[in-house]
Amino acid sequence: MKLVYAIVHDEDQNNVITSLNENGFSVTKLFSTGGFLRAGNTTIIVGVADEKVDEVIEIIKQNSKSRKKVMDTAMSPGSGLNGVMLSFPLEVTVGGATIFVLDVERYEKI
Amino acid sequence: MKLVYAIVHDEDQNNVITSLNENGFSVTKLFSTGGFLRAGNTTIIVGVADEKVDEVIEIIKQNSKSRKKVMDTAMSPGSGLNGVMLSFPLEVTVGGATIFVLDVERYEKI
Amino acid sequence: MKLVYAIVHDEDQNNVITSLNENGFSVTKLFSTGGFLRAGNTTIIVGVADEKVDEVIEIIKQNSKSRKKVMDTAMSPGSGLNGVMLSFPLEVTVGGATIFVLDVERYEKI
Ligand SMILES: Nc1ncnc2c1ncn2[C@@H]1O[C@@H]2COP(=O)(O)O[C@H]3[C@@H](O)[C@H](n4cnc5c(N)ncnc54)O[C@@H]3COP(=O)(O)O[C@H]2[C@H]1O
Ligand SMILES: Nc1ncnc2c1ncn2[C@@H]1O[C@@H]2COP(=O)(O)O[C@H]3[C@@H](O)[C@H](n4cnc5c(N)ncnc54)O[C@@H]3COP(=O)(O)O[C@H]2[C@H]1O
Ligand SMILES: Nc1ncnc2c1ncn2[C@@H]1O[C@@H]2COP(=O)(O)O[C@H]3[C@@H](O)[C@H](n4cnc5c(N)ncnc54)O[C@@H]3COP(=O)(O)O[C@H]2[C@H]1O
Repeated sequence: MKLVYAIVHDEDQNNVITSLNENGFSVTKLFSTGGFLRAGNTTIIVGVADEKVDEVIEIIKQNSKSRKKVMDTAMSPGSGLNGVMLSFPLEVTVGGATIFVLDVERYEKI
Repeated sequence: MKLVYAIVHDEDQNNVITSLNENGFSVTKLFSTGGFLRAGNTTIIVGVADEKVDEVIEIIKQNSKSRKKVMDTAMSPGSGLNGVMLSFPLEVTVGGATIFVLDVERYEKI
Repeated sequence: MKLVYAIVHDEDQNNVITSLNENGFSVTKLFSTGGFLRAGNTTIIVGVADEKVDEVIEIIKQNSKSRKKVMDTAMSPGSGLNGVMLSFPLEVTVGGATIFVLDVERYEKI
């Protein structure tokens, strides 16, 4: 058993979850925020049999796309700019999804 | 050290957490939602010594029970019904708890 | 690749996240609550290359400090006091951060 952890855009999370459910996978949604842009995003966790991990990742890939976000550097929360108050807008590419697969030692359903 | 991840009903989470605390276990609660029923539930994480995992799982079992939830299929969010607008109520059994145990390679308390 | 899971105080989370970002690390923030004091805290997750784990933990250490919190035992939510209604305030030391490091079997960025 593996635990697939995926951080996706808020705009994609509904399609990702619905598509996973339609393919028979159970999903839990956690509310999260990105550290850098401080904007809301969605973290989903999917416990899945080892041989189904590829299929789950493929479904996430098909339902999430990268976007360009404009960040006003003057309000930059976590940038490496070390306090320099620039004011031009900075364009940041936010990827479709960031996925971590962890090994599950034991699984129980009560 | 292991990290016990348990997804429980909102109605059971208070008893589960209180009972774990009373038995000397520390718990962190994350707010979550089920993918299929789109209803709120609770994800708890418990970092615990290897030999205590059975005890933690037993406490969760004793404090969570499965329930039947009625879902109006006409509003079914993630069903495999592929858009067919049925309108009879569908009864779904939601288990007591779903538990994943992960291995912790390193633990630090600051 | 490792997944660093850290539970920090709400008062420290901004410094922890900003400092991690300034050092080139990506962070996701989950909203959480402590089981015992039932007060809000912050759980952050950082996916990081194996050889950078020490650096991430050091940054978290430098930006989080332990505090004493006063808990009114009469309202004690999860204590082992088994229902005895004491009313003197109880001082609880809440550590700076609790950190779990998990192994990541597979990492994908879409
Ligand atoms: N320290 C830094 N310096 C310069 N640029 C930075 C940066 N941290 C992030 N960025 C950029 O900003 C985008 C949004 O990051 P944010 O932290 O808000 O939102 C992130 C974060 O919530 C999560 N994430 C990505 N990688 C992660 C990791 N290794 N560990 C934990 N969470 C991660 O996925 C979201 C999207 O990440 P993505 O990489 O596609 O897109 C990132 C990346 O292009
Ligand atoms: N492998 C896994 N990985 C991650 N999270 C997991 C999981 N298995 C269960 N969960 C979490 O636990 C909740 C209860 O699951 P349970 O299987 O008892 O009860 C489920 C199950 O009986 C049914 N169900 C879920 N997904 C389904 C699907 N794709 N097709 C048919 N029935 C589904 O609906 C109930 C409520 O599901 P919901 O998604 O709202 O809420 C789920 C989900 O948040
Ligand atoms: N092994 C673990 N697994 C999962 N999460 C963990 C954890 N160890 C710590 N945490 C998380 O970190 C917060 C701070 O824990 P700390 O041990 O520094 O500080 C704790 C500890 O000094 C004390 N405490 C916690 N549980 C206790 C218990 N069962 N009996 C007595 N004291 C307890 O109360 C403080 C606040 O606890 P609270 O639960 O509100 O909040 C906890 C919890 O959210």
